[in-house]
Parts: sequence; structure tokens; C-alpha cells
Amino acid sequence: VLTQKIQNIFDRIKRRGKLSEADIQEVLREIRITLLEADVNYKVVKDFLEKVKEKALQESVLKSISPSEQILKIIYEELTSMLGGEVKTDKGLPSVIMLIGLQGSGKTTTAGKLAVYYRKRQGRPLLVACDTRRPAAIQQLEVIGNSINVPVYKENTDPISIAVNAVKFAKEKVYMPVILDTSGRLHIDEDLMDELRKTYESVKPQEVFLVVDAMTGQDAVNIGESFAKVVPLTGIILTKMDGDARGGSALSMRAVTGVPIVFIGVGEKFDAIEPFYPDRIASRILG
Amino acid sequence: KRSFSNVSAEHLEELEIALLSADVGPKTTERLLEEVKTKWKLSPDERLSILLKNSITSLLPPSFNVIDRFLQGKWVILVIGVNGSGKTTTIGKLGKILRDRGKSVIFVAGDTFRAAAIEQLEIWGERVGIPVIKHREGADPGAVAFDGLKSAKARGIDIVIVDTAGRLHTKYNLMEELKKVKRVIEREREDYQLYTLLVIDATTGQNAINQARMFNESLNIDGIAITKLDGTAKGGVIISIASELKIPVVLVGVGEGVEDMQGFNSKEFVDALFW
Ligand SMILES: Nc1nc2c(ncn2[C@@H]2O[C@H](COP(=O)(O)OP(=O)(O)OP(=O)(O)O)[C@@H](O)[C@H]2O)c(=O)[nH]1
Ligand SMILES: Nc1nc2c(ncn2[C@@H]2O[C@H](COP(=O)(O)OP(=O)(O)OP(=O)(O)O)[C@@H](O)[C@H]2O)c(=O)[nH]1
Ligand SMILES: [Mg+2]
Ligand SMILES: [Mg+2]
Repeated sequence: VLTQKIQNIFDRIKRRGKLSEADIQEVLREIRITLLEADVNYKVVKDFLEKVKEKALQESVLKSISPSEQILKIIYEELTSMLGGEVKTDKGLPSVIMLIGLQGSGKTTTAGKLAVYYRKRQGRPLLVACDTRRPAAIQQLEVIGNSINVPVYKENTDPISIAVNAVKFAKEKVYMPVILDTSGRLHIDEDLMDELRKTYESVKPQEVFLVVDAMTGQDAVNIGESFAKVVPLTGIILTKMDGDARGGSALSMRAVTGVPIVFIGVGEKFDAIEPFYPDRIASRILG
Repeated sequence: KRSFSNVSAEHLEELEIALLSADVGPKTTERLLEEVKTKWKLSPDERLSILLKNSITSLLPPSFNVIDRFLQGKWVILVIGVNGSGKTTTIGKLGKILRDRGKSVIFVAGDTFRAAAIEQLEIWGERVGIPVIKHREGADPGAVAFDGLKSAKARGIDIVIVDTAGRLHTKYNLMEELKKVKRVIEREREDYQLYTLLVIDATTGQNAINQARMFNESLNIDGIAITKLDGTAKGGVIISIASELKIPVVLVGVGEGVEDMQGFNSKEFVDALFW
């Protein structure tokens, strides 16, 4: 555990006497390993360590009687602020939400969770089955809609037309939010990324949430950057946080896209969604 | 005289970045680079990248063709792994390969939990001409496995591939459920051999090691299928998994289509880490 490792380093230093820049380097090395093991991207780790080093080399820390506490405080605060500072307050009901992301990240399940979440906040949600590719994807959303008593819009046409028609239908019948569940896609699949961009342009959803598996590794940076280039992301949803993945990909995503993490998924049931608390994730990343 | 530091510090950093960004993990990366430095002192004319590739390859179990193994005798293949890793899709692809090689295959719809999981497997069954044994959503997965085996034995089916619900390795009850499914299969399999296949998503980071450890502890994994290698993730975690648990990667998923599966080739895998 990082706190213990840093404490051990400082106990050894205390016996020697004064704290030096070399000691700080040793501490930075431990932090680096911890963050890499937590799946924070190596470039993001490098930037993070530079920020920490800058703060740690200030006189107040070097001359402090409890430098390990000071350093740990710097690390924790820097991590929390990079993850998004304070908790985002409720923005009210969006009219259209588009869920996007890699294959298997948890979009369809999250669509159901968001429907329940917004209905609790006086919404009248409509689920939209825009995944025309995956076997039984539409059925999956229908079974979900049925289990939570939320209507599902489906149509035998292409994903972009489904989205456009669903939004039109929602306007007529007064549904809000419209939750568009899209196909999982690779960020390097030009055709599918093009389809994504066209869907966005045709429907202009208020919220575009990138749904990311909490256990994502170094690739989080590529994923975040690529999706952010194609559509303007308004939020990231980190799923499967009920496991033991440390969630370093959250920091990577946030650092590289600047987009806030808005929710975390904490299970397979439709009430298993929570707001994102940066300080909790910071502790988790630090192990 | 060439010293290690002036020839290779920069090159070593490049190699470190390649390994870290491939999800090899900091400790395994450090071990590998230390080994390369040691080997280089003994053979300073050898290229660093070659030494590194050899070190990685020596951590991986020897390659073999798992498909050839499945063509001998009768098999039950139990497919497990965390949520969304690609189990159901992998089963579709694997079934097609075995059927094309002349084997009779059935699928067992052991995911009785997730919405439309059975329907998803049925569509794959239709695509590749393989019958699916199923119960209703909510049925006991052990009971479906039992029926699957009963049907296979009655019809003299060569290969039974059992799909299971995705589950996080940290969930005690779900891991117990899976152990029970395996016990049912062990009890009923007669002359069928059992192969337990863990499916891991290539975009997974260091958590894949926990997954492999926990699933292995509960169920004894015979092999790993790594999926979604058609993305930009390199799947470097399997090096740590191989070195710690000695479990081989046997199959690789490279897309969502029925043809998008290959046998694991360690040379190609190691080369791709450095592209
Ligand atoms: N434990 C857990 N499982 C989750 C969570 N979110 C989704 N899942 C599970 O992850 C698996 C994949 O979820 P889906 O909703 O089908 O993922 P998807 O992104 O729609 O997949 P594609 O449409 O194929 O890209 C399912 O087994 C879900 O039940 C979560 O927060 N925790
Ligand atoms: N690009 C790519 N996508 C894949 C690959 N294998 C599976 N997928 C996709 O990943 C998503 C999840 O696949 P599933 O087969 O449903 O995964 P699963 O493990 O059965 O999921 P659960 O049963 O919900 O736990 C689907 O969209 C698949 O098409 C692969 O090798 N490459
Ligand atoms: Mg989906
Ligand atoms: Mg499945």
C-alpha cells in the first residue's frame, strides 16, 4: 500500500536526518509504480509526478517535521483535483443522451440504469435501440425496458434514421430524456466512427456519454482521444466499479479529454449507478 | 569501448514505453529490462529489442494448436470470464471452426441471467449451424449444463461448448455458482474431456491478472482466449499471467465476425508489442 511504502521511506530518511531531493525521487518512484499498477497511463503518470515533485520540493515540505504526511497530502489532493475536483451538481433533465463506447463496455445496461435514474427525477425516459449489429441487441434493450417499465423505440432501418425518428417521436409524445444506445465500436473503425459523427450531427444530443470499463488499461488514452475527436463528449461513465479494478483509466481519460466523469456503474441491476466522487476514486487508485 | 549507458539508455527507454503502453505492467517491465541489461553485457553485439523479445517469449508457455487438440476425442469446453469480455461471440467463432473441421458441436446456453443472453447465443447457433440447448431465462445454470451433457451423450456429439454469464471474480456467490456448474459437468461428462477457457478482453489492464488468479483458484483454467486484439490494445497482461500462473493463451479474437478468430502465435504477439 502506497501510504505504508512512503512511510517506510521516510522512517529510513529520519534516521539519516535531513530530507534531500534524492529522497523525493525515491518517493516518486514508489508513486509511479503504484499508479502504473493502477492502470494510469504512463504519460499521465509522468505529468502527475512532475506536478507532485514541484510541490514536494518546496521548502515547507523539505523542512517539515512530518514530510511523509505532507507528501501523501500533496499526492491525494493532486489526484483528486485532476479527477475533477468537487462533485458535479445535478444539471436537470437532458432532452437527448447518446451512449457510446467500445464493445462490451456496458452501454446497453447503463442505458437502463440512466432511464431509472432520470425517471426518479421526474423524467419520462425513452430507450432507443440504435444497435442494429450485435445479435439480439435490440431484444436485450427490450427485455431491459420491460423489466424497468420503460418504453423502447426500435425500427427496422439504419442507426442514424432510428435516432432521428426516435427523437421526433419523443417530441410528439413528450418523452425526456431520450436515451440512445449505440453499437459498441472500435475507435479505429473509420466507418463506425463516421456513423457516430453523423448520428451526432443529425440529432445533436445534449449529453454524449463515453461508457468505459473501469478495468481498461493503458489504451484508455487512445480511446478517450479518438472518441473526443469525433464527437463532443460531455461525460464519461465508468462501469464495473463493483469489481477490484483500481480505475486508473479514469484519471487517464479525464487528463486527456478534460471531460468530467459523471457516473459510475456498480453492478448489473438497474439501480446500480452512482454519481462520481473524485476523492473516493483517488483513494482507490492509490490502493 | 561501448558502454551500456551511452549506447542504450535512450533505446531502453523506448522499449520501456513500448512495454508499459502494451499493459505489460511496471514490475514485469522492470524485470524484463533488467534481464535484457544482464544479457547484453554477455553479448553486446546483440540488438536490445531481439534480447527483449527472446526474454518475453521465454516467459510464455510453448505454443501449441488447441484446435488440433479438440479434434481428438470428445470435449466439453466451459467458457468463463468477466462481463462483456467476449465469451458468447468467442463461442460462436470456435463452434464454426470445429464444425468446419468435421466435428459435431452443440452450444449450451448457460447464461440464464443477462437480458437476451440466450437469444444472442441462439443467433450465433443459427449463423454457424449449431444447435443450442437452453432453458428459460432464470433457470439454474447447473441444470442447463446437465441437460446439455445429457443431450450430447445421447446424440454422440463430439464437442459441447458451454456459455456462462459474465461475472466479476470478486463476487463470491457468482464464483460459487460457477464452481457448481463445473462440478455438474465433471460429474456428468463420462468420456468427455473438460477444457476450462477463460476469456479476457485485450483492453483490460492489470486487473486481468486478478481475474486470471481468482478464476484459476476457483476453477483451474486450462487456457485463455484474448479478445478484441483488433483494437489498439496489445494485451501485454498475458505475459504476467503466463509467468505467474503458467496458463497459455490459445485463441485470439480479432473482430466481431464469425471468421475473426485465430490460434495464438507467440512470435506474432511479441512482435506486435513493439509496433
Ligand atoms: N458487474 C457489473 N457488470 C456490468 C456493469 N455494467 C454492465 N455490466 C455487465 O457487462 C456486460 C456487458 O454489458 P452491455 O450493456 O451488454 O455492454 P455494451 O457496451 O452494450 O456491449 P456492446 O453493445 O456489445 O458494445 C453485461 O454482462 C452487463 O450485465 C457494472 O457496472 N457492473
Ligand atoms: N472488435 C471486437 N469485438 C469483439 C470481439 N469479441 C467480442 N466482441 C464484441 O464484444 C461485445 C461483447 O461480446 P459478448 O460475446 O457479448 O461478450 P460476453 O463475454 O458474452 O458478455 P456477457 O455475457 O454480457 O458477459 C460484443 O459487441 C461483441 O461483438 C473481438 O475479438 N473483437
Ligand atoms: Mg450494447
Ligand atoms: Mg455472453
